Amino acid sequence: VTLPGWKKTNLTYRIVNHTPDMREEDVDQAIQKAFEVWSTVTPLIFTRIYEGIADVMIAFRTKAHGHCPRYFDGPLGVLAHAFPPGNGFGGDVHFDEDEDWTSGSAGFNLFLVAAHEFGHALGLSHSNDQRALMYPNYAYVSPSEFPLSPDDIRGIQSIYGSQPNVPDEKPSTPTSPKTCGSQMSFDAVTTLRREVIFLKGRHLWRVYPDHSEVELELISTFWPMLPSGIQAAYENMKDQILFFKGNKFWVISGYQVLLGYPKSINTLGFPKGVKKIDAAVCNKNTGKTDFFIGDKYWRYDEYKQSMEKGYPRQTANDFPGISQKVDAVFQQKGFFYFFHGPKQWEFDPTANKVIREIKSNSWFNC
Amino acid sequence: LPVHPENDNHKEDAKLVQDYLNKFYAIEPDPNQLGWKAKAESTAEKLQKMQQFFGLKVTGKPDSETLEVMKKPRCGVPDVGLYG
Repeated sequence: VTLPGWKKTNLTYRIVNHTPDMREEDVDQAIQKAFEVWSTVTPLIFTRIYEGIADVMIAFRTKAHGHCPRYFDGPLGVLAHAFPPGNGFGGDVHFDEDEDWTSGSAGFNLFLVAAHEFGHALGLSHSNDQRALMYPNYAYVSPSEFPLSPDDIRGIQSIYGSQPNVPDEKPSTPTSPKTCGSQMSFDAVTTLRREVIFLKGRHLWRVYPDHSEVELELISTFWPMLPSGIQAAYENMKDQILFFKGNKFWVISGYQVLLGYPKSINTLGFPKGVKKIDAAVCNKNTGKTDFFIGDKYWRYDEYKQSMEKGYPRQTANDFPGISQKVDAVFQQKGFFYFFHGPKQWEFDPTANKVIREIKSNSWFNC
Repeated sequence: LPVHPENDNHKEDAKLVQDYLNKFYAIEPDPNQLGWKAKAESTAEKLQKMQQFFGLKVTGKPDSETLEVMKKPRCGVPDVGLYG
């Protein structure tokens, strides 16, 4: 990294000219998404201006260009370059117009190269980790994948820190939680293939129900771009996990956050009045996801990707015995497990009744 | 640089290697080193730095694997030193 980086978090950028290889709006969108990659994991905010001098001046140039101390070399070879934070050329980004710029996998994907160059404009050098966005050589990755590796995130957060605390961020306890405490409760629980993941504050437990293993980790170890204090989580029918906090949600496939997240929960069909979700579970037998909010729940059809009509409904009416606000819920071997405070209820959806009440940390072999 | 200048292909590779190292591994030559030896060593040193960075076998020679990496499209920012 090149310290101290920018001494402000509000940065401006200006697209001085456009490449004729792409539609202008596609260039604008690629540049905007490339900045979003970095604003997702830092407190930085990027604002576009259309005249005057911006912190990050973006231009398409060829061979020797203006007073720039570096030259381009025609097609292939060097694709683009950028300068670290500072005045004059500081923060500027130049793309070699002799390349074939695209928004797909042909030629060179402008979004990917721009995200890399903006890393330099923010103070990052190259990484020798081949999975890193800041690796010097171009490699195409599907735009649906979030392009930052843990190495990129560690680097940029060592300069600017992580995302500011989300307003209702619970102050995370500096010590590890007491897994077997009698009052143990959870913020969210989800399955992940054959594992069950319990989340609380900035920690997560990975439980393998078929073995007696339990692993306690920091959420940031697996998903550095997720905030702590996740409020709901579930595994959908596409081998993805959705995490919810406040009115935002993230979609994770494997270890990668899909690009373009977090999104607002309103994009799922919730009305503006819904500010947060308490718990969520996808019924793998029906492909329907139930979202629990207060004493009601909504049902979402994963195949049609839309909210079902006639909701919200009273939870207690359709899940007899589940009368408290639901902190967390997951499905395991056909049963639902509803959590509230230090208790959980095993619910049989076929018999439509609670089978037994158990302690919330019964899965940890305390 | 230990390359075989007799035929064009190798001449081209030698130029590619020199350009690549000057662009991305231009480390300031150590003022205490004297004469032509400094030049030869710094080029081989740069090559070793590049091979180290990319996790290649550190031979100080432009073997085929090293040339292949050098021919890949990449960012114009140097891999070492301050890129200001």
